Amino acid sequence: FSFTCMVVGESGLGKSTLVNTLFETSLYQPKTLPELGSELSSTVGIENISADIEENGVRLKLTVVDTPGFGDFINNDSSWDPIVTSIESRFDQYLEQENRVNRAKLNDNRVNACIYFIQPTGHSLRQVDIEFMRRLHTKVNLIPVIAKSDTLSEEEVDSFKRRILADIEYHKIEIFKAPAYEMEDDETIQENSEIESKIPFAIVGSTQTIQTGDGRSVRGRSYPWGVVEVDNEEHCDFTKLRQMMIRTHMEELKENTGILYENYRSEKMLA
Amino acid sequence: FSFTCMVVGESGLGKSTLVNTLFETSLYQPKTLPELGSELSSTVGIENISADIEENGVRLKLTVVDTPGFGDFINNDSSWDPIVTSIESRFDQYLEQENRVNRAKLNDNRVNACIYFIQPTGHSLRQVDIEFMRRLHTKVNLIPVIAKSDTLSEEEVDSFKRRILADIEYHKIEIFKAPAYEMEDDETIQENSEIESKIPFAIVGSTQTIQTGDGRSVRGRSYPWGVVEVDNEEHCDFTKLRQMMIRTHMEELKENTGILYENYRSEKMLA
Ligand SMILES: Nc1nc2c(ncn2[C@@H]2O[C@H](COP(=O)(O)OP(=O)(O)O)[C@@H](O)[C@H]2O)c(=O)[nH]1
Ligand SMILES: Nc1nc2c(ncn2[C@@H]2O[C@H](COP(=O)(O)OP(=O)(O)O)[C@@H](O)[C@H]2O)c(=O)[nH]1
Repeated sequence: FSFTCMVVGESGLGKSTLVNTLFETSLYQPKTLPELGSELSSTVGIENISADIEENGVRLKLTVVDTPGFGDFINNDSSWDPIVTSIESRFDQYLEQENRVNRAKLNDNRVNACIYFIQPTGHSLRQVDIEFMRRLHTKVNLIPVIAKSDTLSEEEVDSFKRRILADIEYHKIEIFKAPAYEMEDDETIQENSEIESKIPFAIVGSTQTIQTGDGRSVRGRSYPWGVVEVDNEEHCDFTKLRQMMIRTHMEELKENTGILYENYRSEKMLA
Repeated sequence: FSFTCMVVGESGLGKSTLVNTLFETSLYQPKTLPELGSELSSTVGIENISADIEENGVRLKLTVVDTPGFGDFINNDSSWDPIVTSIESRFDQYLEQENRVNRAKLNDNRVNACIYFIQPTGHSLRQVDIEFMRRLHTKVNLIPVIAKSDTLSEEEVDSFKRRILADIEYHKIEIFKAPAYEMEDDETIQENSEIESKIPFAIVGSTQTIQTGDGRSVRGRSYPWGVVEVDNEEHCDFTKLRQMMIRTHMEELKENTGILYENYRSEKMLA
């Protein structure tokens, strides 16, 4: 069972931390900063890291696709191109395998989810956010999240979410919503609607264990004014993101990838 | 007595809030967000807001120069040009007044300080930060600050500051340091060195009054996990910034503007 998750967003938005928090693994080692005065490469990179992990007793080959450089340059024109190319070339690789006579060993490296990190400005989506999502939403399951949401107060999170959803609707961007099945029981329907009501998830990531003021041991971030708890739903939506990606919706994410792939394949054949 | 302060940094870094906090005035009204789908203008704007305020019993004509759009576009090439032009044209206006026969009414609108807002990534300076500061440091008193520093834990602030100072030194950027005078008393020397040891200031801004857990009324930001206090030196360096800009160093900022102006004038005459 394999799952490929892409992460996109400016440097410093907590992407590596979130991946480690989400999959409870140190997939990303602590970053070494670029050397003083080192010129950033001027194109967005595509880097894959894989690990075998276990989720709910299921062994899973997890691949994370990192996109270093996205949004980091003075000129970010076409910074999405290498990302679109990567997603499409994985579709092409799958297509080519499907067309072979011997289909025994189908190696699926298509991207099942793309987590897009939104800067917690508190205002609205930025130009680069909109341009990226417009080009990617028909090719990959897009899961926008508010990065480092411990920057925002509760009211700021609420109004920011409302504005982001309005921007997304205005630009006709389709973000991943798990399809509703007729056979679902009430409890699942309730759970799914609670998850959906939090989109875009306001997340906080941390692999550190902190002592709270009242003596509990939690994953979180310690400030002089208090401790943000990653797994506390009063503090952020991390739990909801994890539920959507892993517990509840991993199957749907993979199935929807198949649908997006079919659309890509038909367009290609018509072209 | 007049003072002109420029603020530069991406949208959403808390610039308007900081100005209101710093000068204890609602110079900036709550922002109306751009309309859904409105195309940002593609050039950086220069906007002046003035107010008569009182500081330490001294009446002061404060002008804040805002630079909307800086760093906000997909392509931020040359986003510093309108800012450099604004600073130089104010030098030119002063030069022209100095050259007039009647010098009675010298109207000084030169920029006395430029507060540059650094995104709290926790990594290092970004390309746009370095490019901006390299072009501006010889023309204006540059005061870099870490914006929204309540995003960073205490250790993250310390290591981020060290890296920022290393980046600044590497690129030979000169940021404003108050000149030391021989006649200063020990107390002033101590105070100044405490201020300087905190550069770049890690700031938090807020005009809201919040109740703390122990019943005090403070300027701050309220989170489910605690209250950040703007005026608490354990929480951020806002007090130090205010001391440097208003209480202790306003005179030096104006004098140093004169020195930068003289350098500009000499270069212009040699050119
Ligand atoms: N405030 C806050 N800081 C975070 C969070 N997640 C990570 N960080 C910090 O932000 C900095 C950059 O994190 P990193 O994961 O390297 O970001 P990346 O460059 O996007 O991979 C580090 O100092 C992290 O400790 C978060 O949820 N909230
Ligand atoms: N975490 C944090 N948020 C802040 C701070 N200052 C302002 N904000 C919030 O950040 C958002 C943008 O602030 P604003 O002053 O409009 O930023 P500007 O676009 O740079 O002028 C608002 O929701 C503010 O309440 C701060 O010091 N820390």
